[in-house]
Amino acid sequence: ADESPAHDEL
Amino acid sequence: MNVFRLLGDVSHLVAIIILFLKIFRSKSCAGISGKSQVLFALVFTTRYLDLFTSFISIYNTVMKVVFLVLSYATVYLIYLRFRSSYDSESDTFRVEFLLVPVAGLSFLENYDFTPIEILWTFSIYLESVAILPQLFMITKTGEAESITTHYLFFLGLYRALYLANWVWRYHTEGFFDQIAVVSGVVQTIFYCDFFYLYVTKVLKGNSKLTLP
Repeated sequence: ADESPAHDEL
Repeated sequence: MNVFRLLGDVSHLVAIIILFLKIFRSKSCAGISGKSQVLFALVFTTRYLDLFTSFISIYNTVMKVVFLVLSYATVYLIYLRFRSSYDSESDTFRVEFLLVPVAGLSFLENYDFTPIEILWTFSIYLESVAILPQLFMITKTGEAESITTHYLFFLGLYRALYLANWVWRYHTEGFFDQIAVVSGVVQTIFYCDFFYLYVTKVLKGNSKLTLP
């Protein structure tokens, strides 16, 4: 799995 | 936070408020696809599960609560409060044709095989197709009230602004969320046809959008 970007968006 | 994302969130909020007020004040949900609104409530529910577990900012938390409350309130208005005006004969899109592929894909292509992450991925994929029942309903009835087209305009604009936000974040902080970007492109493409009609017809002052 690619790195999981922090879900800081709505 | 950057101006594109802020404008995108504002555009999204404006769209949701326009729809809610249209139904609440006209006491009618004629021309509105209840199925799309249920899908949007599902998008917010599966995306904002981290509402209580991860705090990002006051803004982030407040907007999540507002989106959840308004989307469920809109579903309530359509299916309960003003259900007599709900045009179920025109709202016939088979949502299972959206839910099954989206659910399958979220298990196949995700960042992390955990419940929270798979549900987040599901919400991203689902949001890109959630408007299809509404667009299908408009093509079926051949018309849409102008207030409904303003709702769709701001809803389509929001994800287009998010695309600009991702370009900006890629160049300024190297941030790249492939799943969100690809889904966002697909989602915005679905609006292109509508955007053309909106600019050429509604903005010319037509009382409502009638499809050729």
